[in-house]
Amino acid sequence: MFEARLLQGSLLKKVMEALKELLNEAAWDCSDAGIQLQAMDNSHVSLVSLNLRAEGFDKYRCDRNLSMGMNLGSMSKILKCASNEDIITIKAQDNADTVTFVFESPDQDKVSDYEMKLMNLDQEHLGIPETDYACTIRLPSSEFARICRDLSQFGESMVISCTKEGVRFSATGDIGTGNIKLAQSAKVDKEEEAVVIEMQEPVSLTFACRYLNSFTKATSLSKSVQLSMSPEVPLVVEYKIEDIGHVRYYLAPKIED
Amino acid sequence: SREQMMMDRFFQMA
Repeated sequence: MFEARLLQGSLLKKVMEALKELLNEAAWDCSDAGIQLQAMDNSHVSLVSLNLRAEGFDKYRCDRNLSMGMNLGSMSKILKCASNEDIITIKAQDNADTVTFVFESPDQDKVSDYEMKLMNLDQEHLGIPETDYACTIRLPSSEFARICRDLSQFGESMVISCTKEGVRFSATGDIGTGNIKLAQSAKVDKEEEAVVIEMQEPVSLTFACRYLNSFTKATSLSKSVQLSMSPEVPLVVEYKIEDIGHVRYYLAPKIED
Repeated sequence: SREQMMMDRFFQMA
């Protein structure tokens, strides 16, 4: 028996938005520690890793580990039937071929349930290596979304260069060039509005704007986002999900032939 | 592509 009840159901709706542009289907791996999802996008240059800890749920029960293959388009349709205020419960029997989503209104006067067929996904389990990054940059998530959107107009790819002084985002294309420089915040009233840079060595890498824009679909999950970069390894874009977990996106830098 | 190879190499390191 698996059962996970989330008082703040809107978080699951937001998680869905953060996943569905990159992934058509994915396995939700449930254990007594919580729910994990890890999948490469179709083109195999980005990876999405979601972690929702058991303690973050109002009620969580997982008698035995299970991996639920879900079509994310179908799951998204179902979650659209939940109101933002609803409490959402995900339920499945052991070895079941369906999963049930239950939506309760806050005053319990409306309860809906939707059963969805599970899929058999033949998925590879990838490990994520512990990595020391040369630069980590924390900035407001809305600022990052704005930068990705603005620079996408100039070209298909964007250079992110990080030095002690700050971080520069640049894109070049037919119409010209765009550069956005963010300095490290001197002092801030609210931590989530800060730009904070930790740097071992300067790094400059090029990334496809299309993927960065897809990652920013997670913006509503967190006020700030963290970018981690090192030469020759994938970029990590991390959004924390309140007290419950995180979604991390990995993206290979563009490599010149 | 070389990007795909980098992803495979990175995630196999774990």
